[in-house]
Amino acid sequence: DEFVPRHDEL
Amino acid sequence: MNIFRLCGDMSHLAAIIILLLKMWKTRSVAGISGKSQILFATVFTARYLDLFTSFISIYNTCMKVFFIGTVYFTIYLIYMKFKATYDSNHDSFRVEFLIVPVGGLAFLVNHEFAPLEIIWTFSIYLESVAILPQLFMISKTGEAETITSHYLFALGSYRALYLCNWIYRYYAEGFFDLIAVVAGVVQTILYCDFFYLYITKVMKGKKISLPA
Repeated sequence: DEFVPRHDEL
Repeated sequence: MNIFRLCGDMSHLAAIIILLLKMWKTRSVAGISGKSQILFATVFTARYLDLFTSFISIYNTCMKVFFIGTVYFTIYLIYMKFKATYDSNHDSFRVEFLIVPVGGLAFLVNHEFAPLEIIWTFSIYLESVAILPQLFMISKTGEAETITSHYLFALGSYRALYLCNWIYRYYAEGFFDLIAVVAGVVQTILYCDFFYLYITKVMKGKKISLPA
């Protein structure tokens, strides 16, 4: 499945 | 972390500090939209739910705690401490017209149909329009205090710098988050009109006064 970007930003 | 994102976060931090200083020094929240601050509080609460579940860095955690703490303190100042100076008549934007479509869109367009991901997407979409009540209030009152203009300039610059951060991360790390980028572009575009007024007026020492 589509890569879910890890939310590492504020 | 890159210089664009760091400058963006610092600009965001500056905006929040400018706002708090304006309220604390003038002991007044005149010209500030409480509704926008409530939307920002919703954005931060929804986005930082992972504050205790996923640790990114000390910096990330400290900034999240600071942003959440200050936005709720701002709401306290507006609706309680300096309530007498809150101009609710001009802060009349119907935020339900923002929250409902944004909530619906978050369900339809997201990276993964999972609760935390949908809530994160909701916070991204909501942030892009959260400033509308504030801009609407300025258009109704026809003018903005200079300190409020500085607040808005710093707040608008933060997401514009994030756009640069995403360009950099795309080329440097291959990182790309379409949802964040599209919402960030919308958010920055909403400030363009204000940026024009800020640069042509405030930078020359004039006050921003829209044709009422």
